[in-house]
Amino acid sequence: YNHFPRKLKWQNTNITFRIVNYTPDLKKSDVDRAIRNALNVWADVTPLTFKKLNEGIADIMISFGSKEHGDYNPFDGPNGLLAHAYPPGPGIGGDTHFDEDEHWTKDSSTYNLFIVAAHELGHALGMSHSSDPGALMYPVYSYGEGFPLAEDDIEGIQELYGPNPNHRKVKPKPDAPQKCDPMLSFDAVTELRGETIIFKDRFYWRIHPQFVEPEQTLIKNTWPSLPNKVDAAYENPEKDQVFIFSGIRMWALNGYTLVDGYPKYIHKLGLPKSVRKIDAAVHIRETGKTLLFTDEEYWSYDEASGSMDTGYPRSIETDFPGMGDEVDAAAFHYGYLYFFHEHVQYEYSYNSRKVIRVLRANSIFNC
Amino acid sequence: AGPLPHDNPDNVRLAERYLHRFYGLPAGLRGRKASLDAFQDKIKEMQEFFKLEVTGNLDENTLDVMQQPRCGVPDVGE
Repeated sequence: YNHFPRKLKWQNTNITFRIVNYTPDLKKSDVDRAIRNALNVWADVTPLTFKKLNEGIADIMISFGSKEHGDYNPFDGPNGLLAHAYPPGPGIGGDTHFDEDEHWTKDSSTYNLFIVAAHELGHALGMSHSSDPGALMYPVYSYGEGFPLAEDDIEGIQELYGPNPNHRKVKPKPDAPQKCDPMLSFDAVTELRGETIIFKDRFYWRIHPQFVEPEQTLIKNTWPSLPNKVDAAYENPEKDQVFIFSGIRMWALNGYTLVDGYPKYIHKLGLPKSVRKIDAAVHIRETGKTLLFTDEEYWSYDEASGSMDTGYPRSIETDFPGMGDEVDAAAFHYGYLYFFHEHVQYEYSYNSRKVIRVLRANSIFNC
Repeated sequence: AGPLPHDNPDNVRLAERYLHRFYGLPAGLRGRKASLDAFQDKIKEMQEFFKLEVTGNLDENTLDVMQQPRCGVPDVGE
């Protein structure tokens, strides 16, 4: 998190706000609710209280405007800049402006007013931009459900105002995982047209052979309709599709585009109804088989016939000796299977049927 | 292969506007060398903030981030 220079903050904890005008995109009551809820997000974790004024000058004056809207800090039409706010202070300090050229919503379509308002009101209270992509104060818009503050945001605002004396219970979003954390584990790993995609919590890393640094992004930023947690993923290069599993549902991607007709139930693959989650999936190009790992067993799916092979499930421990009995994620490169479990990665020779090397999971990032 | 992103004048204009707005890239006419140095320094600052590869070059990843919808408050307080 970051603060503004000189750590600008309100000198008292009773702050007033006024909604000067309303967007026609939403009902007035929806705007009122979005702003009130956005203020409550910050009130939940600080001693701050917010009182609404219907006339006169409030500390935080909230308005919707287009292009040049009176502060010589113009908006730019649809998309691009969504809103801005001024740090605490007299006059324009604390004022919060939304670009009326955006389409404001109360759901995940286009721009959710509550999410943008919570971010902007963070500025109005003294928070500058965070470089943590999981933080509300990260400068790029992303839609998410639940309590929008991350630990990072809470630490930042409490450094200015202290905690809420009433100890309100909130469920902050965890900070973005750090790629070189020695205890880092993965949720899922897949190839995607020559790139490697690694899912962890609400995020994924994209490793491109021509980029030195992996790129970390929120799953929802790229695929808003995917769930926040991915259990397994694999690429079938013949179909040019990546399959993503979460719980009993699966999605297909063609490139970065979601394929129509999904989500489907994983049981359509031929898994029994007792399987509620796939831990890891990997496609073996040479055999045309996809291995699906569930708890301590694995299944073999024949891509050509679209059916499960008979004789499965089989024990992971028996068929892949040397690497324990559970798998978080799996990948296949040049005759080697790479199994990830907790913070360890096992390099397993598919031909000689043994573990060749044991590495840290994040050695994939050159950590 | 198409031209590199930084060769495209539209991309350079987009980057200049972005850096001017969010990273305090100084406006005005300056010597070519000084101007290029300032541009690259500001790109590096932006790449560091967004945890991109810090090259000072206007690569595809950097342009992608510049084109995402965002808040209008500068990323650097000063």
